[in-house]
Amino acid sequence: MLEAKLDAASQLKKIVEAIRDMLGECNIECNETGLALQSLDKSHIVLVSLLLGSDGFSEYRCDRGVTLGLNINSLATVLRCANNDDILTLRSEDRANELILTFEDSKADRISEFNLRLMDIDQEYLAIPETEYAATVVMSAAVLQRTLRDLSALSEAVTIEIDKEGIRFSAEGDLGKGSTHFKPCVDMENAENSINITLSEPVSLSFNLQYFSNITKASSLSSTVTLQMTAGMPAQIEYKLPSGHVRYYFAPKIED
Amino acid sequence: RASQSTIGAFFKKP
Repeated sequence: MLEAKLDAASQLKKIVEAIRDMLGECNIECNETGLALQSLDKSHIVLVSLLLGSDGFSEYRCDRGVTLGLNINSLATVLRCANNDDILTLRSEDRANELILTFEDSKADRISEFNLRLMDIDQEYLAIPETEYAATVVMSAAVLQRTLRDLSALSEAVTIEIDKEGIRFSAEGDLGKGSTHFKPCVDMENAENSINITLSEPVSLSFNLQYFSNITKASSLSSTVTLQMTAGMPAQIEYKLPSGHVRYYFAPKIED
Repeated sequence: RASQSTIGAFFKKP
């Protein structure tokens, strides 16, 4: 069986909000090390990989592997019934057909319980290759989100160029073109505003901005985001969690 | 012209 407790329901609410627009139904695999999810979005452009280590829970118990086949939007609907600071418990018996969620306020004078029906989902898993990326950029998650939102007014695609001078985002559409360039920098007072670039060779890739905008909904999970790119390969975009991560593998646009 | 690729073109089933 699975029994996992979080001190604040907001932790799971934010994670689910970060993936719900891309994923429909998917399996969450639970074992003694924690919860994991790997799923393609409906268009197969983004692969979402979520890891929630058992250390990230205030209490965690899972003696035997459990697969939770869930509709992510149904999970989001139920989670909306929890207050952000409620204590959240997830429970599922071995081979059960439901996930039980309880929400308690800190004084434990209100307890809500919801049972979510589980589904048998025949899901494809892909092998994510171990890769040394040509360029790695760590930057503010909010700044990345803002930059992409601005450029989406111009075009449906963004080109990202990374070289030793910095990272450049550009877009071109019917009304004209625009770009934002960030130089590597260290902000001693607000470390999350630093821009750190590690590079073995310059890279330029283009991406669909609508999907990118869905990815950056994870910005509430972490102050920084790690963007990794290699020419002609999907980008890896990672938001770190206290114990785990949400990673997106994002297929680029390729010149014909 | 650029066309959108899919993840399946890069990552294979194990």
